[in-house]
Amino acid sequence: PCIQKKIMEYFSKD
Amino acid sequence: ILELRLVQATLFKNVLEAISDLFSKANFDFSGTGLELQAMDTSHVALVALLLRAEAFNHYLCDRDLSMGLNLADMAKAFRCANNDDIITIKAEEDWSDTVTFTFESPEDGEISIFDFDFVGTNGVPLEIPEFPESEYQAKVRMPSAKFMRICKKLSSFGDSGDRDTVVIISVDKECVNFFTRGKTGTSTIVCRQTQTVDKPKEPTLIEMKEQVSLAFDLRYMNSFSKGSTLSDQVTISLSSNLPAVFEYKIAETGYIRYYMLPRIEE
Repeated sequence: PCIQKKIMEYFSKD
Repeated sequence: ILELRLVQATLFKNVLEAISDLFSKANFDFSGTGLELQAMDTSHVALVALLLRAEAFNHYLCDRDLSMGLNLADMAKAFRCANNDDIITIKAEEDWSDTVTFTFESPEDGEISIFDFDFVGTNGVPLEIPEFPESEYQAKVRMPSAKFMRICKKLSSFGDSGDRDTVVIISVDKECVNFFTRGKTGTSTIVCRQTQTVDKPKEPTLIEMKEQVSLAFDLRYMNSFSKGSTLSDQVTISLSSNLPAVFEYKIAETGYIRYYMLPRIEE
C-alpha cells in the first residue's frame, strides 16, 4: 500500500 | 471597484471546465496585474493555481486588491448557460455586500443574464507557492495536452477507476515516458516516445531528463488534471521524487494553470 501525502505539507499559509 | 470584461465567454468557460470537476470552491485574488485563482480539493491532496494577467481581459479595472471565495459548482452552472460568444462583465463594489456580479450579454439578441455570487469561505487557500528550483526536478515532459488526456482516459477505462486507489505510474527515461496502471485482471502500459525534430510533428513530445524517475499518482486526480487541455495545446509535467509534481498548461501569453500533487510513496 502506498500513502498519499497532503499538498499542504509543501505550501505554507499565505 | 472591480470591473472586468471579456468579449468572449470562451476563456472563462474553459477555466471552469478545467477546475470545477475536482475543486468545489476557489479563492479569486484580483489585483492590478490580473487574476490569481487558487483552489484545493476537499482532501487537500491537489492544489490548482491559475494566473490570468490583466491583458487577457478586454477591459480591466481594479483600483484596489480584492480577494473573494466563490463556489465553483454554482459558477459552472451559470457559465453552462452562457454561449461562447457572450460578452461577460464581472463587477464587485467595496460596499461590503460580499457579492460579485457576473453579467452575460448575447451579442445576437441582446439578451442579458445576471448572476450574483455570494462570497464563501475557501478551505485553506491561498497558500504561498514557492518556485521550486529547476534542479530539484529529475525529469520534465512536454506533450500535447490532448494526448495526455487520451492516455488518462485509456488508463481509467482499463484501470479499476471505481477503485479509489488506482494509481498510474509515470516513468521517464531519456527516450520515452511510460504510463502504467494495474486493472483487476491485468496491466496496461502506454509508451510515448520522444518525437525527433525530424518528424516535425505539429505538437512534439519532448523529454528533459536529469535522472530516470518513476512515480505513482492517483489516477482519478490525473484525469481531473488532464482537463487543463481546454486551456492549452501543450502540457508540461515536472517530476521529482521529493517535491509536488506540477502539471502546467500555459494559457497563450496571458497566464497559466498549474496543478500540484505529491506522488504516492511506499509505506
